[in-house]
Amino acid sequence: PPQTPVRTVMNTIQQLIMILNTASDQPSETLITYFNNCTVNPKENILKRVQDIGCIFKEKFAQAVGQGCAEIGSQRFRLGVRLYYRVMESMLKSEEERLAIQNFSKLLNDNTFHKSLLACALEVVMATYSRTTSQHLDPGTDLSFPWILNVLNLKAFDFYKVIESFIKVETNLTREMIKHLERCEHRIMESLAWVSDSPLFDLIKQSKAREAAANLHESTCT
Amino acid sequence: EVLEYQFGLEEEGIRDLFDCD
Repeated sequence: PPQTPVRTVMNTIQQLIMILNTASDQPSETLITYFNNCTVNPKENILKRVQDIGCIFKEKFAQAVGQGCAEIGSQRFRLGVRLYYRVMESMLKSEEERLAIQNFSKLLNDNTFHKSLLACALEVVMATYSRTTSQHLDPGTDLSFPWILNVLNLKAFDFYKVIESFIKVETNLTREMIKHLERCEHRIMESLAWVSDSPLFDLIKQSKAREAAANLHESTCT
Repeated sequence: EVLEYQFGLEEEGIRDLFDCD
């Protein structure tokens, strides 16, 4: 059948539901094994973080769309958490294959990594459903990107870091959703990463310092 | 027609991006 805008949206939702229908709201046995392999087990912090962010997300969602729609916020969050655990597992498998290690203690205890990954999963869910609701809401009820960054108090540059890996390991994302994440990437590169408190500036400073040290070393050798 | 998503050329993984040596 011809691919109408409505058909495209329905396909994207169906695809998301198909991916997440059988997924769990809790970490899988495989993820638990990764957690147990860590020098410091991150499990309790991960569960608590998900719970805390869930409370904030549901509150902000209800504030934006009205208390009558609070249950929809809970459903969106539940889907986001399923996708978060699913992608985390795929990322760890991919990294295990690449690096031949099973201990990801530092990564799995990194708060920014988890917030970024959960934000990306939630953004996929929110973007999937956003086209089925009104597109002409006032700014106070606009839940499209970068709304999720404000909810999770996350820097755009940190969110940017997970996008490519997310697309790489979640092979069931629709073309529409990949395009959406790519648009988020572009917005971050073009403007959101360049705000005054962005971590990008620290990285540029570090990079310059390394370059200066290397130049000094080179001239000393000469 | 939008171009396909361009993955980075370097073999970089999520661990590298969060500075975990």
